[in-house]
Amino acid sequence: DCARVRAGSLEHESWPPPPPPPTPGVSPHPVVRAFVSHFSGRAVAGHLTRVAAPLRTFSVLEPRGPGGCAQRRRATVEDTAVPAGCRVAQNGGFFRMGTGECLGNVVSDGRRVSSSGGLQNAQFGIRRDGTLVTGYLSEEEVLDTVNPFIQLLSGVVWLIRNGSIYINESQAIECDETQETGSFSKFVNVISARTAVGHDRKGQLVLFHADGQTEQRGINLWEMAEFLLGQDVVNAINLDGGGSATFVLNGTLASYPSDHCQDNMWRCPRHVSTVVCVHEPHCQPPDCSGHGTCVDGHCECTGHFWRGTACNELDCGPSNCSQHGLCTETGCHCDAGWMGSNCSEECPLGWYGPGCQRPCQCEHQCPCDPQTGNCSVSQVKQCLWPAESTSRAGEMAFFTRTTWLVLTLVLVFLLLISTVANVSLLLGSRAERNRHLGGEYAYHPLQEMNGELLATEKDQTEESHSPFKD
Amino acid sequence: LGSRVSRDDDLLLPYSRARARTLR
Repeated sequence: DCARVRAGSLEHESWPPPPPPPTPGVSPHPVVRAFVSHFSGRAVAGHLTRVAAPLRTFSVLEPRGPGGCAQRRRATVEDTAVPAGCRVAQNGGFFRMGTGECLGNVVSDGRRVSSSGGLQNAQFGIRRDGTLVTGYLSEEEVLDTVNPFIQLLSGVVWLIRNGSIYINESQAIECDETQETGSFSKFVNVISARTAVGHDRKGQLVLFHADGQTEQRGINLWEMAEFLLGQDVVNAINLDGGGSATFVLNGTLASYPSDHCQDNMWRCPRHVSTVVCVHEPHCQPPDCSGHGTCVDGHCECTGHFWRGTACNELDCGPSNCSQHGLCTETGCHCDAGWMGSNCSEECPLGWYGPGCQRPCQCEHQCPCDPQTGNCSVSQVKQCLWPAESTSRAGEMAFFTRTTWLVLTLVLVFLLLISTVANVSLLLGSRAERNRHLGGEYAYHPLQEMNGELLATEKDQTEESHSPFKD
Repeated sequence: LGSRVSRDDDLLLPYSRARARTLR
């Protein structure tokens, strides 16, 4: 409140990132527990939420999404949480009631939204490597680019530091003595609805919410700190309370707000500023570098060649384009003179260029340089084979001569067969004709010769006219 | 619309509303 610290290192605790799930005794999903406990004889209801792997499942949200702080929007926690897909959501940092201005530091999913300019209030954040940070930060630390904050928000009063209640020290650091009529002290000690954020010894992020109404129901900061200590919380800061305290579970209001509606009969959730949200795991980066789909916190890369947890590495296989090409998202892009899926094949004669896509433009169908397409043709229009292609040209000439020889032999053989077949047919035809002319069984019946029947026919005629002959 | 709008009547402020926070 009172002092800006631009540079240097201030009092804060850094908790190393928890091991990735699954971790024995740690649920991979957020665990929400409801309680109704007695504080100094008063029954107070609320919720405690533990979140494993908070780097991927916890976000600080601007009201109604990105740009909300710049536009000084205010929205109910539900209105901000539902579009963001929050499974659990609570109100977050403090804000100016009249203008809607977000107060303190706000870093939302890696975007620095609001800066306190080094003003000393309690901070809670997660750095890029998953380190949980609680305490006071200089402006230089907030703007760190080596291991920047991915999520960061400001509260008022560092409740628990390294396993011990830190409220008295916080009051001194956060400038209690400058406040009029002890308003800060009252803020600490009055019973009300409260919210807090911190982490436990397992590195799980902890969200706390207690229902109440200022000076009538609820708990003070001491009671909240004691409750959190009993839940193994190591570091925690106090967030906005009173009518701002709101708890939303699966998109539905699950707490009893203390603000009245316009109709005094009912209670209404306040339109607040930032929201703390527990969601399904985000990928790193959330859009999988534009080359994949985030499924349960893991990028499933699109195409056949994007690889890596962030889908930002191109991989064309172990041959790596045979060192003759560049791996692209569509496969190997071969250098000039090479072709094939792995760029392992040289251009065939008559082709050149990247991927051997261009035909040579040489006279007399001479081959060209497979890389540049340059032709080597003499003034007398005779190919001058490039030294490196002489052997290939010789192979081609040999291949051509052999082909022609085989083709000729095959044709000659077919011609011979055809000749033999024709001769055979001709001779066979003549023999057949001769056989018919001088054959034994050629029979040409004659009806009459010189007007008389033949003797045999005569006999047959007589027999037909004597039916009683034996 | 008004039936669901909060009156913002449960104020719990860490610092006095009467003065802006000034730098030492």
